[in-house]
Amino acid sequence: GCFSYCPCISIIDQNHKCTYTAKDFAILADETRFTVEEVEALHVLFKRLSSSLIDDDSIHKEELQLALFQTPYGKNLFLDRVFDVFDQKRNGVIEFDEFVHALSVFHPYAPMDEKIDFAFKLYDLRQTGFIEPEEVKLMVVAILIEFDMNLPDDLLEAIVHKTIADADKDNDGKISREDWKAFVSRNPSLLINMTLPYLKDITSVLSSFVFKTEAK
Amino acid sequence: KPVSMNAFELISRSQSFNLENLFEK
Repeated sequence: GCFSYCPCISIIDQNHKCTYTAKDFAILADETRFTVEEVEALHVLFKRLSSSLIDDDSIHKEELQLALFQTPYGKNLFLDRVFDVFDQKRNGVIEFDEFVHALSVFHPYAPMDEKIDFAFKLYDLRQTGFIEPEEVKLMVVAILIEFDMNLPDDLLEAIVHKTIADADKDNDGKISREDWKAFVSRNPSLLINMTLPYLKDITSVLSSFVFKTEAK
Repeated sequence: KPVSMNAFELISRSQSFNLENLFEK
């Protein structure tokens, strides 16, 4: 029913949509790095994203894809992983509480450990607890497509080999969570994509969006 | 020299792996 679908203690309106209360926003603010005002601003963004293709209270994968890549079509390795890591309840959609929790990791003030852990989950494509050479290769191939580059297989293998060797402290041919933690702690710039500077300023970024939308 | 490159450097700078677009409009 509605309540199993709806997070927190939100109210269901006549259209079977979640109406978040001030208390919901306060709880989410309490659980994350955001203030209540920032959670409210994120709700504006969430409403836009969750109604872009299907007008409900959840972000479907196609809606996330549309927002990130301006097209709902095609297959994207990263999109699949980002979506899965955001979808904590694993019910195939991103709900507002999941959205706020996941974005909190990308806050400039979020602890480094959270960012390290989140990145590991993303790159552990098959969720085996290790980042394996095959997974690194899949990610490199996906990025080469993005840059419209083609590398011969031996060069590709060399990049994969170097990547594993750089981080694989215990020499078992794959990157464990501990390997990863030690490696990115030495090379924090590798986590640059785990921080969204916008989140420090979310209320003004999104109020300018609301203003532009209303102006249209 | 791409061989001297660590794949995670590429990934961290990749556009397809950047959530900033969520805030673009």
